[in-house]
Amino acid sequence: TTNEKIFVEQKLAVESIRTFLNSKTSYDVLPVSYRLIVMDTALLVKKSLNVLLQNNIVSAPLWDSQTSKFAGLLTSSDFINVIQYYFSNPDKFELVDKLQLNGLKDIERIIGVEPLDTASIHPSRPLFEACLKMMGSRSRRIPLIDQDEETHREIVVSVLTQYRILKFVALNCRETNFLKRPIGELGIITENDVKRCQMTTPVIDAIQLLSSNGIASIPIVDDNGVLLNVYEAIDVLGLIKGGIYNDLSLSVGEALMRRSDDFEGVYTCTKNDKLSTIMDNIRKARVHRFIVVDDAGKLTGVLSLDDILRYILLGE
Amino acid sequence: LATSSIKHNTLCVASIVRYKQKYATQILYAPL
Amino acid sequence: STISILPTSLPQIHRANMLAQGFPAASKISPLVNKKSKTRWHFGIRSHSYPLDVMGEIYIALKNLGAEWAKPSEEDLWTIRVRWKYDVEQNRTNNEKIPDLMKMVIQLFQIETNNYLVDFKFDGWESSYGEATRHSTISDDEMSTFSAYPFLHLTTKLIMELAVNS
Repeated sequence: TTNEKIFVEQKLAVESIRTFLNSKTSYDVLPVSYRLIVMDTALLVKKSLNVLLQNNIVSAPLWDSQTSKFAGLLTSSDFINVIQYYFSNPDKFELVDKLQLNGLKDIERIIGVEPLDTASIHPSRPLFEACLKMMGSRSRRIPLIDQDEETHREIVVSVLTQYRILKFVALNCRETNFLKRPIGELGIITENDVKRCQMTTPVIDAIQLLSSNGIASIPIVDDNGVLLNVYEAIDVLGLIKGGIYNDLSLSVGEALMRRSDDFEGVYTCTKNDKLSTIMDNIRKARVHRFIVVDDAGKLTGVLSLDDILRYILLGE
Repeated sequence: LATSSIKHNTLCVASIVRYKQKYATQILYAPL
Repeated sequence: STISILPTSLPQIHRANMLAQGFPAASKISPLVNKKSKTRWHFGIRSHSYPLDVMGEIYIALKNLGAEWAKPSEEDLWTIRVRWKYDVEQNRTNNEKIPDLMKMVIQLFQIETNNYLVDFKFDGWESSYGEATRHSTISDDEMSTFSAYPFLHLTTKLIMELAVNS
């Protein structure tokens, strides 16, 4: 029957994509020429925020010039930790203002959060292996580390993200066109206990939800559960731009007014959509998640890039 | 070596390095 | 496909809704200007000082930073061949010898009248314990994994020293 045909085609397509991911290395994903922004761990946290915003990036590898070693990744989680620390210690503004990047570990320890376990991998390892390693770490990205041939010192070659890998698959694997089963049948949507808030929720509560659940976005719904927007972890960067922490008293709706006008909007889908069209959208746009809604626009779940990648690597 | 003007007491230097057959512009931001 | 972009999430529409609902801070919050301030790059660092003064400042900065340099030849006063101990906590695994002397060539160029450029170039590694490093054997073409970070780090120290001194 048609359904059986679709089922078999999807299974074969997934296997073919896996073969592709095993046949390529992380090095293959790198453009012929690219730039990599790295920050010295002696830089002030508030300066590093300027650097990220100025370069329109949300993360950067850190370099410890004392040890001449890669010192992990700066991500939005670090700024969320600093905000939580400051919110609990409002008298410590001086310390926060003078905090250097190499002090972020102390902040993690003080507020009792798990450090982001940044795995890394050699650029010449199979892409499939890099994806597996990345799924094990919460940072949703994986640094590619090699060694200087002569001094054996570490080189941060680049950082791969789930988005970059899925885009690479969407651009290079025609088999994605055969992923025609409805995503509601694949068991990959996060539907139970989806964290959500309302426009009037204090933004600090939304930030707490992001941090305590290890998630990167919080859907915003109205009184009837209809989806209105999403508060994303990277929105935090705009909230404390310039090292100003006064806006923590804002509501989520007010904080979202900080978003720049080139924000492309929140992508939604329904359970009947297929991974073929999902991958089509990833190929064409900068989309980092799909919020699943029902016909009335009510929130029913979240489909993250992690969910999609996990299915491609391990599903079926 | 490429440099950009010092802003907010932050120095930014870069150099373009060949990594195997690809070219990485490695950019380092350091405090002045 | 029922994939779409949520209209109420577009910044302009969100802002209009917030103002319409009379959120207190709404009128005061401006969107982040994603100014893509393209970083303007220069080769090396520029100087309008008198050439010999520039060279003097560089020698003083190198001296303050503990670097050493080859005696300049009469013909070429505008090039400095530097050797600089790259002092980092080396957790030497099986006490392998890591080359620890970075060589750098610093050269003054005249762009136009009263406009000069100081260029910094990486020039290989040496070992303070005398061993000839493999750099001499590996040709630049074969060298395929080179870390620029130590070079970038030392040039930031030199530029800071020059900036602070001047």
